Amino acid sequence: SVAKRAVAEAAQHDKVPRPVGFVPPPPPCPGKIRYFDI
Amino acid sequence: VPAAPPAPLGCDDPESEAAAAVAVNYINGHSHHGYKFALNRIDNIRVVPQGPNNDIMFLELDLLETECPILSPTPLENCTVRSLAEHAVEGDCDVKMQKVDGILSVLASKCHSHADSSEDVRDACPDCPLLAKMNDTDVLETVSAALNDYNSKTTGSYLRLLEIGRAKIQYHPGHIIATEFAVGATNCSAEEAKANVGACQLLPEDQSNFGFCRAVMVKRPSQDLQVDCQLYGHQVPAPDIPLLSRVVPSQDTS
Repeated sequence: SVAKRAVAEAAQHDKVPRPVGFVPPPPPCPGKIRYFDI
Repeated sequence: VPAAPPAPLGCDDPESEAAAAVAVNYINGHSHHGYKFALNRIDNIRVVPQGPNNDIMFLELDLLETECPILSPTPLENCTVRSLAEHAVEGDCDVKMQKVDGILSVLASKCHSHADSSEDVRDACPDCPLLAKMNDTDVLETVSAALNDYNSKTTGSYLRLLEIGRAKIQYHPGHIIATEFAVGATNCSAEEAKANVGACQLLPEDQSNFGFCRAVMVKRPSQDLQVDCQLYGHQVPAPDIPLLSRVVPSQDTS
């Protein structure tokens, strides 16, 4: 139960607050579609 | 502290686009059938460092067929990508490349092409005809009649059929067959061919002269046949690219 509590507490601390308006970068792949998708 | 590994390449990074351009040029240069393909999307890219300035790259590319026959000298950038309504054809290619001191080269490629679904064509154009099967009797009859018609009227070389590129059949209103096929000039004039067509062979590679024909046969409401053929003239093949090898057409190319 100590481990669980520690993990729970640690998890709380890990949740770094995102700055307002934070937009995650687009995934590196797949890339843009140049014509159309079929 | 060891240097952090480089961030993975993004599919839209300039380096990825440069590699994809080399790969597409290689694929078109080493294909002998159908049409040129253009890059539609880089699906994935994986870089495996081999040492200083030496990387192996694995690319997954999504290509689309253009209207340019594979033997056409038209530069790819001038080739229109076939639209959804014309029944697009997609190519999926896996390409292994090497980049040494910034120089990109293709080590291997494997592609598979397939026509778009009929649903997609219907969505784009409810009344547009679909691609017909290559061995459809209407298609074979139209190609044969069109080539005979052209050869009977030309004052130039007797042309032989290389392959049928694509065909579409409309059944309503009217019964209309539209075909596209690749041809090669032979060592006969059309007049000589009338006497002994068996002696007419494709010109040797150092004189080869390929071309392309488009034909439309109307069976109903009244019979009509239109055919137009364009010869490219002799093309000097690029040093590392064979001009044409007699291989069975297939959908997979490696």
